[in-house]
Amino acid sequence: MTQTIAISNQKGGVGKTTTAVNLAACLADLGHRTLLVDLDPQSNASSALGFDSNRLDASIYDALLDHAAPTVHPLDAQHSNLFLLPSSMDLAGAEFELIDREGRETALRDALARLDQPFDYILIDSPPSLGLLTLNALVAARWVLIPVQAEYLALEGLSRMVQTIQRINRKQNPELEILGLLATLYDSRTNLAHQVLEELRRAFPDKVFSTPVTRSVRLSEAPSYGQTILRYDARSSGALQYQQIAQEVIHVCEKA
Amino acid sequence: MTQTIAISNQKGGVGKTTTAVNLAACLADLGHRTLLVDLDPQSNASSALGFDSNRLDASIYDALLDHAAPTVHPLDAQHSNLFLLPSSMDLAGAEFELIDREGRETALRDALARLDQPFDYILIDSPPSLGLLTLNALVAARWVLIPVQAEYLALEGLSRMVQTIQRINRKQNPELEILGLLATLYDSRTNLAHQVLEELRRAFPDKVFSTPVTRSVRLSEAPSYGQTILRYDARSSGALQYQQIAQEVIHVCEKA
Ligand SMILES: Nc1ncnc2c1ncn2[C@@H]1O[C@H](COP(=O)(O)OP(=O)(O)OP(=O)(O)O)[C@@H](O)[C@H]1O
Ligand SMILES: Nc1ncnc2c1ncn2[C@@H]1O[C@H](COP(=O)(O)OP(=O)(O)OP(=O)(O)O)[C@@H](O)[C@H]1O
Ligand SMILES: [Mg+2]
Ligand SMILES: [Mg+2]
Repeated sequence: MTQTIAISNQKGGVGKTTTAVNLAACLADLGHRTLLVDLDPQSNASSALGFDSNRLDASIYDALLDHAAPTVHPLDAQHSNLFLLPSSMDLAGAEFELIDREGRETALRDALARLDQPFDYILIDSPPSLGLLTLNALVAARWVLIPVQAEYLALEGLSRMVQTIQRINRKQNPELEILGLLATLYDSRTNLAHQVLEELRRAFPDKVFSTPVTRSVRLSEAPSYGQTILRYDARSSGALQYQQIAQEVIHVCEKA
Repeated sequence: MTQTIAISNQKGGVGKTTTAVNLAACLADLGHRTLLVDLDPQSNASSALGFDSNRLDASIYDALLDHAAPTVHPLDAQHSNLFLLPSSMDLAGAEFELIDREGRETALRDALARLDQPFDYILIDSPPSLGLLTLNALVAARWVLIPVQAEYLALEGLSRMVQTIQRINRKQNPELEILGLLATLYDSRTNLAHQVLEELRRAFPDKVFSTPVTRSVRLSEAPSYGQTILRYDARSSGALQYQQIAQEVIHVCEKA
């Protein structure tokens, strides 16, 4: 039974890509066949894994719009169970083109159904908006993991995110559930961070991951080498935290 | 002669809103009549100024779609020359609705032309995407100020942003120019930040603001009190840096 997890939050710069890439790496290292889908036209997840999106022949755009079977790329140079469905430049135009189509919100779900090989986990990195690409991720997913930066402006938009999830759950995807809220870029020295984390735990009891991801320069350096944190610096706080988060993810998915 | 400046970068969380709000406050305190346009459906700029977008009768959505005259709100409780054209919840739907319209990329330019009072500076806070709302900001603006976080992933998307600006300049707005690139969330203790800043200066000679905005918790606390940094903590590094940046902005705009 494939567990499909959307990593989404319309607030920008809260650690969606960092979480998608490193969580996928941890799940792969634990022996789970894991596919990372880069649904952001910025293609940060693809480049953070050392993949050059410009050298593609078939891309996610083709899978969404032309009903082609998605082409996945193994990343066994870094992680043997890790695969990537990379983004492409033309993905930015996909939102405009999908609008007038029948089934515009189910294009990704249908594309993933055409995959020719099985996966234990599929993680979808979403762009920072509530447009058609993110809606496609929420319709295709069983779970949504919401990275939340421990800052005031990031907290503000959370209720809008949750409302969107509830609407999708009612209308298009009754299985969709919040897997959890993950505190990211956490700086335990500031009062603001503590206050925000308290607020999150109060507003979403039992839904906040017990391990926050602390701010650490190693996590922001790794993408410039095209490496996951497990290959760039396996003993860093970021590597350990994402491994603990992976355990929590597995626990929630398998319990359900 | 009104100077209209779009604050844009499709990369999320790089300090667009923080720059738009605090730069507008600095320009207002220097005696310039300044309008801040919140073009992001997240309405972070509106809430950072203590404005509740839910209590609106007429919003930016009406100005964009129904050709109504935009309603601006004075913020003289904090700054006597500062005005806000707030965002609204329905702005998220505006992108979908504008798509099929004649002049879909000039809706904001036309709306600003219907303002019933003069401004010296108009600053436009854009959402983290290259969709129709950001394109409207670039078509309406004379200048674009690009906040760039001194991080690898933020550097990645810069060429796409610059290509979009060049395309708009060729096709719809021959006056559009890059006012400058502003290094934000700068942490001078890390090598990565220095390398990125060097890289920016090399790639965009004469276009990088001489004052980077360093990471400072006071800047991220101010929005939770609905205050600009000048009112929250006028002696903080953030307040001084944004005042220096305002001087550079005035110098570039008046020289042209
Ligand atoms: N725990 C962390 N410690 C230090 N830096 C981090 C951490 N998590 C993310 N970053 C850095 O912060 C920036 C924002 O993170 P990231 O790009 O993953 O966020 P995002 O939500 O995917 O952004 P976008 O909204 O643009 O898609 C990146 O430069 C990233 O390298
Ligand atoms: N110089 C700074 N020092 C500390 N915190 C900052 C600084 N600049 C911005 N921040 C904080 O970083 C976060 C991201 O900034 P901001 O929301 O302004 O970015 P943005 O580009 O507008 O994001 P989005 O892409 O979601 O619109 C916010 O929580 C903000 O308070
Ligand atoms: Mg991302
Ligand atoms: Mg913003």
